[in-house]
Amino acid sequence: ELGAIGDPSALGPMHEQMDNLLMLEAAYRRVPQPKDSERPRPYTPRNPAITPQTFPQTQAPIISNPLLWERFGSDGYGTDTLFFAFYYQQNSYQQYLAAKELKKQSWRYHRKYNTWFQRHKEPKIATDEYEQGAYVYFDFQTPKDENQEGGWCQRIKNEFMFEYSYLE
Amino acid sequence: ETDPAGFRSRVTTLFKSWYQICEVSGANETACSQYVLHLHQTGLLKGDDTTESFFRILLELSVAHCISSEEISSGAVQSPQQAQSPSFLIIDIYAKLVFSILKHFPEQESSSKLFLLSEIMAVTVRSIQKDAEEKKSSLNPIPYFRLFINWLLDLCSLDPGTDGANFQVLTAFANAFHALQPLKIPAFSFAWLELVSHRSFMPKLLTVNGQKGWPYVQRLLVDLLQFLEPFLRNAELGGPVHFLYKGTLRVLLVLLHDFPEFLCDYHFTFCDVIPSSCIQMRNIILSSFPRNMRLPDPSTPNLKIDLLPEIVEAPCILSEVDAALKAKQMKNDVDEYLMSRQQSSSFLSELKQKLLLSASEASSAGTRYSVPLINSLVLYTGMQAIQQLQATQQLQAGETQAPNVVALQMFKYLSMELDTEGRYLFLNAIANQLRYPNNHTHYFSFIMLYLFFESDQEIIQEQITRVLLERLIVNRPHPWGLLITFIELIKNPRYGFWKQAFIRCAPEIEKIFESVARSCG
Amino acid sequence: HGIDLTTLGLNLNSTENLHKTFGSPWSNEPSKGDPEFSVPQCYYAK
Repeated sequence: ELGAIGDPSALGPMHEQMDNLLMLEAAYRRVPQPKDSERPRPYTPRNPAITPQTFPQTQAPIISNPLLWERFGSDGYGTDTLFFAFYYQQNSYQQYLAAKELKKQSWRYHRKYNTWFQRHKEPKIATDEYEQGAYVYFDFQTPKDENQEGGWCQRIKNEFMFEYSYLE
Repeated sequence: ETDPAGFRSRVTTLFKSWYQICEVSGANETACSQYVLHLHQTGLLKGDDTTESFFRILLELSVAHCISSEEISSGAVQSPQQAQSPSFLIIDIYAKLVFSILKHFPEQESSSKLFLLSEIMAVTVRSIQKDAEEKKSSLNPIPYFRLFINWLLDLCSLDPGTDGANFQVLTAFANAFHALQPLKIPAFSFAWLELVSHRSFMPKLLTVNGQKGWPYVQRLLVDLLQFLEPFLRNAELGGPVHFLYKGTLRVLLVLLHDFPEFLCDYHFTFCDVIPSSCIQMRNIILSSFPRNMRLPDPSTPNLKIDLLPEIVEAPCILSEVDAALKAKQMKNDVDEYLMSRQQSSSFLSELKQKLLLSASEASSAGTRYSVPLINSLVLYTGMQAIQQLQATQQLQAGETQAPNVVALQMFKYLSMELDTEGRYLFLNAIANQLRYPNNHTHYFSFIMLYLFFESDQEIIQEQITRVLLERLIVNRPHPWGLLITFIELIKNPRYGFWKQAFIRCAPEIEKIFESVARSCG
Repeated sequence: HGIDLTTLGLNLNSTENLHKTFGSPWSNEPSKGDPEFSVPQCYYAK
């Protein structure tokens, strides 16, 4: 009676307790399994490319590993892979991770232009509502005529005003 | 009462057309919103009895399909090990219908959406309760588990138009889970804990809208601990209880790691429902400390507790400390006694009796004493004493003189007059305040050491030692305040600890003290 | 004596929040598949 363990015989109304234990044992035989929660998030590419059946038909699990995207975001890898995932893997976990890495590198997403901007220099003007100055932005070069290929490139825009209301 | 004639077949037909939209045409947004508009225009979404019947029938159809699909597939396979998983197709379709209704609901103000959600939740809870009542231990919780998983993943991640909307969705779930708690539906317990602790639910309820969701999470944790308490009280845990206990430890560890302030601020409530035999589980709660705090190593030589800046700060306590005192109409007597400044013996002599439970209460509580009442009396009295001391600036750094005498008188009286069991619970109530550096830890550490020093009966010193030691010899974590109190007890010659006969009462006890002394530096 | 809580599959020294990958109270494994994420509507560029 000195210690922590109460007197077992003094348990609560036994019948209620026994009932609960029986029910709990029944529940124990039906503990939810991982598959009961899994909802394969079907990733349907916007423009699915039909590939030969011999090609992998599902994405490699590593593509959803945050560490992979941290490596893509780290020095020496450049940002093309991040932009590729952002614009070509929309609504996927990759897009989410790529955006996170771009943000870490001080890229800022402009909601109106659907474009990522990065300060090229310190802004000349900065108020609570906006900042203005020279920015690098990631853009798609539309082809001038049909026999030219469009392509992604980075450009510099001077005197750009980034209104914070458009900052995602 | 039964549904109107033909209503069930009407609902079935509507559900089939929803199935077509989802499965056949890939559930594009336009088709979904037109379907929802149709339901709205035909008056099925008003939130009246028709609405109630509509969703109840849909749920019955979905659950029946899920269960029958499991029976068919498991009937087909040879051994139970191969039992196939049930088909969640229709449950998922139904969950998606509710999600689409709430997403495309034509009435713009969110209040009618939230009203409809609470109606759907009420229908779901009533259906589960009815099913549990009828099926008892053969209840199949999985279809309902799957339904809630769908909703947690979809509804709780609805792009919150305003945090308020999202918060009200989360509290609608919290209320539903409270109604489905293990004490009410034991056969749903494992599914229930997985839902309540789900990463799409509990963390959001703890973070959306500041701390507004904390009382809901606290209530759900209390629901769980109250169910476990009678089983944990006598430490032999059979398979199912042990499994639920370990699951509870995992959830508490996630809270300890990610939301320590939540455990800190509600420690008093949780100590009321965790049986005193669950020492490690209680230590998890008591070891939590605010994330921005750095705790000095308790075994630092000559550590000056009194000089720590946090030691004079009062901890945040969100529990209602004096609730149990008020419930027993004792609060006024305690206040009078504390203000009286004289050592009125009538109050004290009656006190002991008041802490006892009636015979019937004692049998269900597994102890002759009201633990919540003792906890409330000890902490409330201590808080009043600390307030008075701080008011008179007596509780200065380095101050060693006896704090507020009247409170001390009460503690000393209880340590001497209570019987062994009562004293154990009383000392536990004090030890439950030995946490991270704050003025409660400081005060109650002093009280524990004072009672050891002042007592003229070895049994009291032995029990104080036992209460501290049994919390230290369990696996980690150990609360900081507990460690510094025990180190002070064994290191400060003032308490003459090593002269006590009981530390040599048996070889293994002697070994324990030697190893604890070593580990405490 | 309770149990060694580091054997419950949770990395208690992690600097990251545990709840993001908390799989279930019954398993030692973190949750499989993509943790919950949502991309804002404006990420859907033309």
